Amino acid sequence: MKQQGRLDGFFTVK
Amino acid sequence: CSKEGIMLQGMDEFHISLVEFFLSKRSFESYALCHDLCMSLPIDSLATVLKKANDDDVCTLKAGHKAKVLTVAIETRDQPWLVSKHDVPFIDLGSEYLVISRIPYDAKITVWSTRFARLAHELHQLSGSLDIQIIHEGARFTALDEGSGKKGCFIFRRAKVVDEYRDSEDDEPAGAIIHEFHRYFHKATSLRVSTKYLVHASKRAPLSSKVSVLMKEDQPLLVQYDFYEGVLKFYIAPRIAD
Repeated sequence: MKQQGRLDGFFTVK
Repeated sequence: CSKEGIMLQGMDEFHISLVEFFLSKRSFESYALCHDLCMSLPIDSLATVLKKANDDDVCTLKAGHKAKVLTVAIETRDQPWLVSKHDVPFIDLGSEYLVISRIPYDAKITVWSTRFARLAHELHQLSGSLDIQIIHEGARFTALDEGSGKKGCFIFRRAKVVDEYRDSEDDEPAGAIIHEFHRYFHKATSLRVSTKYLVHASKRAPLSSKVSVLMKEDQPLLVQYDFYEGVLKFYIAPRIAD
Protein backbone atom coordinates (compact mmCIF):
# COMPACT_ATOMS: atom_id res chain seq x y z
CA MET A 1 0.00 0.00 0.00
CA LYS A 2 1.30 3.47 -0.86
CA GLN A 3 1.85 5.64 2.18
CA GLN A 4 2.26 9.39 2.41
CA GLY A 5 5.94 10.24 2.20
CA ARG A 6 7.11 6.63 2.13
CA LEU A 7 8.29 4.33 -0.58
CA ASP A 8 6.18 1.36 0.52
CA GLY A 9 3.91 0.23 -2.26
CA PHE A 10 6.15 1.48 -5.06
CA PHE A 11 8.30 -1.65 -5.10
CA THR A 12 8.01 -5.23 -6.06
CA VAL A 13 10.20 -7.82 -4.41
CA LYS A 14 12.30 -9.83 -6.80
CA CYS B 1 26.36 -9.54 -8.49
CA SER B 2 25.54 -10.35 -12.08
CA LYS B 3 27.54 -10.75 -15.24
CA GLU B 4 27.14 -7.01 -15.89
CA GLY B 5 28.59 -5.91 -12.56
CA ILE B 6 27.68 -5.23 -8.97
CA MET B 7 24.46 -3.56 -7.94
CA LEU B 8 24.17 -2.29 -4.39
CA GLN B 9 20.86 -1.35 -2.92
CA GLY B 10 19.94 0.13 0.43
CA MET B 11 16.96 1.80 2.04
CA ASP B 12 16.76 4.01 5.09
CA GLU B 13 14.82 2.79 8.13
CA PHE B 14 11.87 5.11 7.47
CA HIS B 15 11.49 3.87 3.89
CA ILE B 16 11.79 7.37 2.47
CA SER B 17 14.77 6.87 0.22
CA LEU B 18 16.14 3.92 -1.73
CA VAL B 19 19.67 4.05 -3.07
CA GLU B 20 20.88 1.98 -5.99
CA PHE B 21 24.51 1.94 -6.99
CA PHE B 22 25.62 0.06 -10.08
CA LEU B 23 29.30 -0.57 -10.66
CA SER B 24 30.03 -2.06 -14.06
CA LYS B 25 32.42 -4.99 -14.31
CA ARG B 26 34.61 -2.78 -16.50
CA SER B 27 35.55 -0.78 -13.41
CA PHE B 28 37.30 -3.84 -11.91
CA GLU B 29 40.76 -5.10 -12.85
CA SER B 30 39.28 -8.57 -12.95
CA TYR B 31 35.74 -9.74 -12.50
CA ALA B 32 34.75 -13.42 -12.33
CA LEU B 33 31.34 -14.80 -11.54
CA CYS B 34 30.01 -18.38 -11.80
CA HIS B 35 26.40 -17.47 -11.17
CA ASP B 36 24.34 -14.49 -10.00
CA LEU B 37 24.71 -13.85 -6.30
CA CYS B 38 22.62 -11.81 -3.87
CA MET B 39 24.16 -10.86 -0.53
CA SER B 40 22.75 -8.85 2.36
CA LEU B 41 25.50 -7.06 4.22
CA PRO B 42 25.61 -4.61 7.13
CA ILE B 43 26.73 -1.46 5.33
CA ASP B 44 28.56 -0.11 8.40
CA SER B 45 30.79 -3.21 8.58
CA LEU B 46 31.49 -3.14 4.85
CA ALA B 47 32.34 0.57 4.99
CA THR B 48 34.64 0.04 7.99
CA VAL B 49 36.55 -2.66 6.12
CA LEU B 50 36.81 -0.73 2.86
CA LYS B 51 38.07 2.35 4.71
CA LYS B 52 41.11 0.32 5.80
CA ALA B 53 42.29 0.39 2.19
CA ASN B 54 44.37 3.29 0.89
CA ASP B 55 43.58 4.78 -2.49
CA ASP B 56 46.33 2.80 -4.25
CA ASP B 57 45.62 -0.54 -2.55
CA VAL B 58 44.12 -3.48 -4.39
CA CYS B 59 40.83 -4.73 -2.94
CA THR B 60 39.58 -8.20 -3.79
CA LEU B 61 36.02 -9.13 -2.88
CA LYS B 62 35.23 -12.84 -2.72
CA ALA B 63 32.20 -14.93 -1.84
CA GLY B 64 31.85 -18.63 -2.55
CA HIS B 65 28.82 -20.71 -3.38
CA LYS B 66 26.51 -20.83 -0.31
CA ALA B 67 28.94 -18.52 1.48
CA LYS B 68 27.99 -16.82 4.73
CA VAL B 69 30.64 -14.12 4.53
CA LEU B 70 32.11 -11.72 2.02
CA THR B 71 35.90 -11.79 2.22
CA VAL B 72 37.72 -8.55 1.49
CA ALA B 73 41.45 -8.86 0.83
CA ILE B 74 43.43 -5.62 0.80
CA GLU B 75 46.94 -5.64 -0.62
CA THR B 76 49.47 -2.89 -1.10
CA ARG B 77 50.09 -2.45 -4.81
CA ASP B 78 53.89 -2.27 -4.70
CA GLN B 79 54.21 -4.75 -1.79
CA PRO B 80 51.97 -7.63 -2.86
CA TRP B 81 53.13 -9.81 0.04
CA LEU B 82 51.34 -7.46 2.42
CA VAL B 83 47.74 -8.62 2.50
CA SER B 84 45.07 -8.13 5.14
CA LYS B 85 41.85 -10.15 5.02
CA HIS B 86 38.53 -9.23 6.54
CA ASP B 87 35.27 -11.15 6.66
CA VAL B 88 31.97 -9.31 6.51
CA PRO B 89 29.22 -11.73 7.64
CA PHE B 90 25.95 -11.75 5.73
CA ILE B 91 22.81 -10.68 7.54
CA ASP B 92 19.22 -11.71 6.94
CA LEU B 93 17.21 -8.69 5.83
CA GLY B 94 14.09 -10.77 5.37
CA SER B 95 13.60 -9.54 1.84
CA GLU B 96 15.18 -10.02 -1.51
CA TYR B 97 15.99 -7.43 -4.07
CA LEU B 98 13.51 -4.55 -4.43
CA VAL B 99 12.53 -3.39 -7.87
CA ILE B 100 10.92 -0.11 -8.78
CA SER B 101 8.83 -0.75 -11.83
CA ARG B 102 10.13 1.06 -14.87
CA ILE B 103 7.91 4.00 -15.56
CA PRO B 104 7.96 6.56 -18.32
CA TYR B 105 8.97 9.79 -16.58
CA ASP B 106 7.16 12.96 -17.55
CA ALA B 107 10.14 15.25 -17.20
CA LYS B 108 13.88 15.12 -16.79
CA ILE B 109 16.38 17.89 -16.21
CA THR B 110 20.14 17.67 -16.00
CA VAL B 111 22.05 20.34 -14.10
CA TRP B 112 25.51 20.86 -12.64
CA SER B 113 25.79 18.64 -9.58
CA THR B 114 27.60 21.32 -7.54
CA ARG B 115 24.75 23.74 -8.17
CA PHE B 116 22.24 21.05 -7.25
CA ALA B 117 24.11 20.41 -3.98
CA ARG B 118 24.00 24.10 -3.17
CA LEU B 119 20.29 24.42 -3.77
CA ALA B 120 19.52 21.33 -1.68
CA HIS B 121 21.66 22.62 1.17
CA GLU B 122 20.21 26.13 1.11
CA LEU B 123 16.58 25.05 0.83
CA HIS B 124 17.10 22.55 3.65
CA GLN B 125 17.99 25.51 5.89
CA LEU B 126 14.51 26.90 5.22
CA SER B 127 12.23 23.90 5.38
CA GLY B 128 11.90 20.16 5.78
CA SER B 129 10.26 19.84 2.41
CA LEU B 130 10.46 21.45 -0.98
CA ASP B 131 8.44 21.59 -4.15
CA ILE B 132 9.96 20.78 -7.49
CA GLN B 133 8.15 21.91 -10.59
CA ILE B 134 9.22 21.20 -14.12
CA ILE B 135 7.40 23.06 -16.84
CA HIS B 136 8.19 23.55 -20.48
CA GLU B 137 10.35 26.62 -19.87
CA GLY B 138 12.43 25.23 -17.03
CA ALA B 139 12.45 23.96 -13.49
CA ARG B 140 11.76 25.55 -10.12
CA PHE B 141 12.80 24.34 -6.67
CA THR B 142 10.91 26.11 -3.87
CA ALA B 143 10.95 25.84 -0.08
CA LEU B 144 8.88 27.82 2.39
CA ASP B 145 9.77 28.45 6.02
CA GLU B 146 6.29 28.58 7.52
CA GLY B 147 7.53 30.18 10.74
CA SER B 148 9.19 33.24 9.23
CA GLY B 149 7.36 33.24 5.92
CA LYS B 150 10.70 33.21 4.05
CA LYS B 151 10.62 31.55 0.69
CA GLY B 152 13.63 30.23 -1.20
CA CYS B 153 13.54 29.53 -4.89
CA PHE B 154 16.04 28.22 -7.45
CA ILE B 155 15.03 28.51 -11.06
CA PHE B 156 16.64 26.72 -13.98
CA ARG B 157 15.73 28.01 -17.37
CA ARG B 158 15.94 25.82 -20.39
CA ALA B 159 19.19 26.38 -22.20
CA LYS B 160 18.50 27.78 -25.65
CA VAL B 161 21.59 26.17 -27.11
CA VAL B 162 22.35 22.88 -25.45
CA ASP B 163 25.87 22.67 -26.84
CA GLU B 164 26.79 26.11 -25.56
CA TYR B 165 28.19 24.81 -22.29
CA ARG B 166 29.78 21.57 -23.42
CA ASP B 167 33.30 22.98 -23.76
CA SER B 168 33.39 24.47 -20.32
CA GLU B 169 32.50 21.63 -18.02
CA ASP B 170 35.15 22.64 -15.52
CA ASP B 171 33.64 26.06 -15.03
CA GLU B 172 30.22 26.44 -13.63
CA PRO B 173 28.42 28.68 -16.11
CA ALA B 174 26.68 31.80 -14.92
CA GLY B 175 23.39 30.61 -16.32
CA ALA B 176 21.95 27.32 -15.26
CA ILE B 177 21.88 24.61 -17.85
CA ILE B 178 19.35 22.00 -18.61
CA HIS B 179 20.72 19.44 -20.99
CA GLU B 180 18.48 17.68 -23.43
CA PHE B 181 15.54 19.14 -21.62
CA HIS B 182 13.31 19.09 -24.66
CA ARG B 183 13.87 15.40 -25.27
CA TYR B 184 12.47 14.29 -21.97
CA PHE B 185 9.72 16.75 -21.35
CA HIS B 186 6.21 15.39 -21.81
CA LYS B 187 4.11 17.39 -19.40
CA ALA B 188 4.34 19.84 -16.52
CA THR B 189 5.06 17.93 -13.35
CA SER B 190 5.44 18.80 -9.71
CA LEU B 191 6.49 16.84 -6.64
CA ARG B 192 7.04 17.62 -2.98
CA VAL B 193 9.91 15.79 -1.28
CA SER B 194 11.93 15.93 1.92
CA THR B 195 14.86 18.36 1.72
CA LYS B 196 16.87 16.20 4.13
CA TYR B 197 16.91 13.30 1.69
CA LEU B 198 17.60 15.59 -1.23
CA VAL B 199 20.66 16.85 0.66
CA HIS B 200 21.83 13.24 1.12
CA ALA B 201 21.43 12.62 -2.60
CA SER B 202 23.14 15.88 -3.58
CA LYS B 203 26.29 15.05 -1.60
CA ARG B 204 27.32 12.58 -4.29
CA ALA B 205 28.32 15.48 -6.56
CA PRO B 206 32.00 14.38 -6.69
CA LEU B 207 30.93 11.33 -8.73
CA SER B 208 29.78 13.31 -11.72
CA SER B 209 29.73 16.93 -12.85
CA LYS B 210 26.08 16.57 -13.80
CA VAL B 211 23.02 15.19 -12.07
CA SER B 212 19.63 14.35 -13.52
CA VAL B 213 16.30 14.79 -11.82
CA LEU B 214 13.43 12.71 -13.20
CA MET B 215 9.82 13.13 -12.20
CA LYS B 216 6.38 11.71 -12.69
CA GLU B 217 3.37 12.84 -10.71
CA ASP B 218 2.83 10.88 -7.46
CA GLN B 219 5.84 8.66 -8.17
CA PRO B 220 9.17 8.66 -6.31
CA LEU B 221 11.56 11.40 -7.38
CA LEU B 222 14.63 9.98 -9.11
CA VAL B 223 17.98 11.71 -8.66
CA GLN B 224 20.57 10.11 -10.92
CA TYR B 225 24.32 10.42 -11.40
CA ASP B 226 25.70 8.78 -14.53
CA PHE B 227 29.41 8.17 -14.78
CA TYR B 228 31.72 5.97 -16.81
CA GLU B 229 31.87 3.07 -14.35
CA GLY B 230 28.19 2.96 -13.52
CA VAL B 231 25.23 4.85 -12.17
CA LEU B 232 23.98 6.02 -8.79
CA LYS B 233 20.25 6.47 -8.27
CA PHE B 234 18.30 7.88 -5.36
CA TYR B 235 14.57 7.31 -5.23
CA ILE B 236 12.85 9.67 -2.80
CA ALA B 237 9.22 9.17 -1.72
CA PRO B 238 6.81 11.92 -2.74
CA ARG B 239 4.97 13.93 -0.13
CA ILE B 240 1.44 14.69 -1.10
CA ALA B 241 0.87 18.45 -1.15
CA ASP B 242 -1.93 19.77 1.10
